[in-house]
Formats: sequence, C-alpha cells, structure tokens
Amino acid sequence: AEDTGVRVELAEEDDGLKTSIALKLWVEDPRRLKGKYRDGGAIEFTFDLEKEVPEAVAQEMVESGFFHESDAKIVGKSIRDRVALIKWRRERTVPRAP
Amino acid sequence: SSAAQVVHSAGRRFIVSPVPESRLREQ
Repeated sequence: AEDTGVRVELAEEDDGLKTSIALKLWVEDPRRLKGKYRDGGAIEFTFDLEKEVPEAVAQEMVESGFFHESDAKIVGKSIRDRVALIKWRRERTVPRAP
Repeated sequence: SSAAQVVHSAGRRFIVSPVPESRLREQ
C-alpha cells in the first residue's frame, strides 16, 4: 500500500470469518497532514468489511475531532488500502476453523 | 494508561491508546 504517512493496521487477528474487524490507525508522519493531528495516539475502531465505507469512517474521525476536514481524504485512503489488503488476503487463504 | 474513548454520534466507538512503540518510524 502506498505510504500516506497515516498507518492502519489490524488491531486483532483476522480469522477470515468475522465481518467486523478491529483496526488501529495512527499518524506516522504528521508533516503529511494539512491540519494538526490532535491526539498523537493510535485510534482503535471496528470496521464492518461488508457494509461500511472507509471514507465514511474517516469523516466520523474528523467529526470526532481527531483530524482536520482537509485530511479526511488521506485518512480515508489509508483505511481503504488496509481494508483492501485484508479482503485480498482473505480471498487467498482458507479461513481457519474457530 | 487508561485508553481514552470517543463515541461518534453515529455510534462508532474510537478508543485512543499509545502508538505501538515498535511501529514508530525511526527518524
């Protein structure tokens, strides 16, 4: 995935079955952001792989005061890249039995 | 350290915790 300066990673192991997965997002390179990154911590949230849209979550983060509106695009893209990777891997691996 | 939480009006919970140390990019 392209390095946007905003990092998104799995916050839990992906068994390949659950639709909602916990992700963790943090800013590795604040200079890449237009607005100030308020918190400096990692933000953990759950994301529904089937129903939800990365850009909508990014907008919720802006509305929750984590990011400036002008950074919604870069945050949305970072989430989108990670979600795409999760889905790509799932297509290629047989889910482990619970 | 206690993780801070922000619940968005749409109901999503955002839990803020320290950035994983090992993942910080070495400047």
